[in-house]
Amino acid sequence: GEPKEGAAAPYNHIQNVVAVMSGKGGVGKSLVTGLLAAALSKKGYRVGILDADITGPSIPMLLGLHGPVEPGPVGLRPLQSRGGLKVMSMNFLLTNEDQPVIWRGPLIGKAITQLWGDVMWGDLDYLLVDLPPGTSDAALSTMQSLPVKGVVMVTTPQGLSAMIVRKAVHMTQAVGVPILGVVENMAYFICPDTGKQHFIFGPSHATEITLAASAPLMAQLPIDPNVAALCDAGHVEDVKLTEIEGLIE
Amino acid sequence: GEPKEGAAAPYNHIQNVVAVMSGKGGVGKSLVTGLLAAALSKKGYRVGILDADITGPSIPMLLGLHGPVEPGPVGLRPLQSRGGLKVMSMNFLLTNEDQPVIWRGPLIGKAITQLWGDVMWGDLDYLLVDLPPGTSDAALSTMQSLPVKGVVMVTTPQGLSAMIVRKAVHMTQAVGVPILGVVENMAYFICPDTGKQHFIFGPSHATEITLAASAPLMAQLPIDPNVAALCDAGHVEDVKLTEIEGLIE
Ligand SMILES: Nc1ncnc2c1ncn2[C@@H]1O[C@H](COP(=O)(O)OP(=O)(O)O)[C@@H](O)[C@H]1O
Ligand SMILES: Nc1ncnc2c1ncn2[C@@H]1O[C@H](COP(=O)(O)OP(=O)(O)O)[C@@H](O)[C@H]1O
Repeated sequence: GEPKEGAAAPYNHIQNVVAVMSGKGGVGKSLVTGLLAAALSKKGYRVGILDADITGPSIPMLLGLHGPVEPGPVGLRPLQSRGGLKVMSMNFLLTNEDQPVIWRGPLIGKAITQLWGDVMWGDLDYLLVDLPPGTSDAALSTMQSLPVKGVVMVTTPQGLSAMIVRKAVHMTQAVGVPILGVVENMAYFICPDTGKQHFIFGPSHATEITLAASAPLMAQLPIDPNVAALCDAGHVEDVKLTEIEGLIE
Repeated sequence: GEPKEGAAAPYNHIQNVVAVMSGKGGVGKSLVTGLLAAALSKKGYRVGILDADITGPSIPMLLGLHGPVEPGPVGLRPLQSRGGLKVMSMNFLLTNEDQPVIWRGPLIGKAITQLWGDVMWGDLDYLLVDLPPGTSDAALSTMQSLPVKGVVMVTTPQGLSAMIVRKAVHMTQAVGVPILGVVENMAYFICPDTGKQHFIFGPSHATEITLAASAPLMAQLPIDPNVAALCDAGHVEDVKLTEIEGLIE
């Protein structure tokens, strides 16, 4: 649909909006969003992250960012991460981060269009949108109200994940947005004692997604305790994985 | 709120409705729902599962169940698992399980009250409701339209999970439903070669949940490749974990 014009529209010049999606929860969408944003920023691009997970926002914690946000002349000013990413999330608007946002669909949809149109993003080469699980209000409002150029699909090896991610693939195709690529996360665990790979979540079902999406497998990320530790410490920008190069194509 | 009366209400006699929730996706809510239901059924209770994850239903795959469902005189007849669990899920109503359900909030809320009131559950000691991630329509409709006696909260070790699960705890408390206990999933991985425990997702933050919820830690489940394999094979009822005893208290 036609992107809604918010108060900050004249101030914002965003070249590419890319959504990170999966349909399934806990596969690593927020992690992949953080890794992708950090890698693009290191290459010199101006990058922002819109956390569209209104009731379960993880992006602020991954980047060690906390509210409140300052109002600007035409909209809210996004926070900036240590690496220079511009970030906006529902958690920045809460007085207490433990506070639940108990909103039904229509308010969720409205919140997303406000995080797009009423935030002073400024000049960005890329705005990454971290979508929550499901194919409901958040995903629909994002696809209908933002000029999404493409979607990165995130999955994990399990057959169960593949079944649900395929639903997200079919939704994305139904709204006519291209799928740029697929990232398989938690593909294996390397035992630090033996160096052996353990396929904890079973053999990969990523081909079921790449075929359904007609999109390439961009990367297969390992389960890495250092990644979890850096995420909990708010340092996702410091994660070093050789596979991240594959994310930037 | 007052439970809505569906067509099947006169036929259904359900003693206890228990919701399995987390707020965060991918922590193992569906797995815990399946384990809890199977353990209660083995003890001789009559158990049902209502899959309230309308856009991302995992329960059917964990139990190896597929639609279609048959209509009965006063409502839809639930399917039965190999272990005798009565199960109803959105996936049974789709012509193709890859099909996304692209519904906004109001339709999701309505679907949940129909899965409650228009299904011939019959006589059950326990009906477990597997909630999707988030604190939006599905959770609200469940808490407001079903007589939920209590909630089991599921988390994983990460600080990030604990922050989001605390939101679900505060939501549950806000609607006045007791929290029966907390299950921490993916607590550690035992290397098959060395027998050593690896805390892949870091040290446990479960105490942050048990304190916020004033509820006991019911179990800490390991990451077990056999569990993932049994889930993908539709045999969650065959999962053997010594920790499951703790789930039934
Ligand atoms: N490859 C990985 N290795 C280790 N931990 C991971 C990995 N991927 C994700 N995690 C952990 O799991 C958490 C959940 O991932 P997240 O990105 O929040 O998933 P989603 O956004 O899909 O719900 C992360 O915060 C991180 O702690
Ligand atoms: N303890 C575990 N060990 C191995 N695999 C697990 C474990 N818990 C969950 N899984 C895998 O992760 C998948 C996701 O869990 P699921 O129950 O669907 O999470 P949720 O319902 O919270 O999204 C399961 O299907 C299973 O394959």
